[in-house]
Amino acid sequence: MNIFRLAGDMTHLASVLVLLLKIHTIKSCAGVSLKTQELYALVFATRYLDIVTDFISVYNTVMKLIFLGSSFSIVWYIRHHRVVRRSYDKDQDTFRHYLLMIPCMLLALFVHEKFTFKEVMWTFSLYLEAVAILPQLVLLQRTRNIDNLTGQYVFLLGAYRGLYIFNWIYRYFTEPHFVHWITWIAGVVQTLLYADFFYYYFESWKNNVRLQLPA
Amino acid sequence: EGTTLKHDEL
Repeated sequence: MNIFRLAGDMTHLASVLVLLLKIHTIKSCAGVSLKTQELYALVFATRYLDIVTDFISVYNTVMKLIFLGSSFSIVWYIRHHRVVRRSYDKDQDTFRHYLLMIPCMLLALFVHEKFTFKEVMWTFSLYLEAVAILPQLVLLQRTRNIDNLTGQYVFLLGAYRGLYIFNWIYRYFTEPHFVHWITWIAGVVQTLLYADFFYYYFESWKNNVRLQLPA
Repeated sequence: EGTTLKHDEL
């Protein structure tokens, strides 16, 4: 475990807590894409299949449980909570996220490190996570006013994988045979998808104005 | 090599 990876995991944890805080305290999911939350629940469900078979560390298992539990409970809140679901903007959250799953699954069936069920599902989760933010970014461009918590959520979610890139560089130079091209490329693509959001996020922060993405 | 692919990252 290196500082970049720990920082990445803590940033990821913070993004999830910010979103749970928003939904649980102000009972609103305005500006939050249910599609992205569903994709993330699927990402964790397919990535952590080894939670019972491969014990890495207490930290690893606890974090997996937190990400699984939080992503599924956020989906439940938005879909079923009698107050929260009223603030869900289903007319704006129209990204056809099924169209993201199919190519990711096909790609995982052809490009993976080992052709086993768990490994293909793990690879699928990497490809899916890379594009999972798209429904949320599309929704942000449609909803004019982005509230602070949603903006912070997306920022932290994008930053965590960016920190992981430093972690991969660090591990590449410190551990022999640490080469995971698929993870690296998926991680870079994922982070690049946030590039324009990061730009407007910093602009709004620098000029101390409300975050607004161009239509 | 027979090492099972262990994914130690989240």
